[in-house]
Amino acid sequence: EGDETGIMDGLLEALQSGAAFKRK
Amino acid sequence: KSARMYIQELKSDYRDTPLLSCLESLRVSLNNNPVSWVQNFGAEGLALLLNLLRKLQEEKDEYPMMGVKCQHEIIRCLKAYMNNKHGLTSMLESEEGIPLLVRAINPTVPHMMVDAVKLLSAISILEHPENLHERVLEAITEEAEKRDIERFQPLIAGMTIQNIALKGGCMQLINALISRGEELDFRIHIRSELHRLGLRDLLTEVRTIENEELRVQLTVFDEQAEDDSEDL
Repeated sequence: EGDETGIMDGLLEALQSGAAFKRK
Repeated sequence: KSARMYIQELKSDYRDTPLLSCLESLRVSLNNNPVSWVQNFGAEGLALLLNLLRKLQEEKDEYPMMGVKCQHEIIRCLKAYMNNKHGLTSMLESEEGIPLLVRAINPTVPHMMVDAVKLLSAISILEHPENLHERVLEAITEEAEKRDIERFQPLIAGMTIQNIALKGGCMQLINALISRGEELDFRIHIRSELHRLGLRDLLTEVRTIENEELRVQLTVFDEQAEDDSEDL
């Protein structure tokens, strides 16, 4: 907790691949 | 160099080349050191970076080239700073962070605008108790009011620039803002606002560009619009 890294990299990758937009 | 040393340097009113070197070196440190280093840089370091960004945005006519390079480097530093939970929380707690990133949506500096819209897209889709896409949209609206322009005008302008990464980045932010809207009316409203500014015609041309990143964003945009149209 508090030490998670790569958050932005993960979000940017999910946005770029389209995975961030998959409907739940 | 320790985080404390960078804090001292950021306080010492460097300009031009020394400032740019300091920021480039800071970005490398933020990217490559453990989270504890970023924690030492902390909210104080973030506040210094944001203050500096604001000053450079306000003074941009004085030293145009170097000032813009430094602004872009600060945005890269912010990305590195936000790449862990501690930094991200601290950025979201700052009142100025999102509005300053919105001010960096400047189509005359495409390479900086790409980074700014991508960071804002990422913030918009974060799972967070506060609806962050609303905060981003509010900042976009307020900045446009200050400049007396339509709020999506800078994104539309970005779509007209011959820079594929920028077109992709603009569509990514548009998709992020629309997809996080819970209400159908909201999503339809945002799309119609964009179409009124000419997005539909622009997309006809953009669709002819062969680029995977762009194709993904256009597919997302079309599919979400189709789903909403069916729901309607």
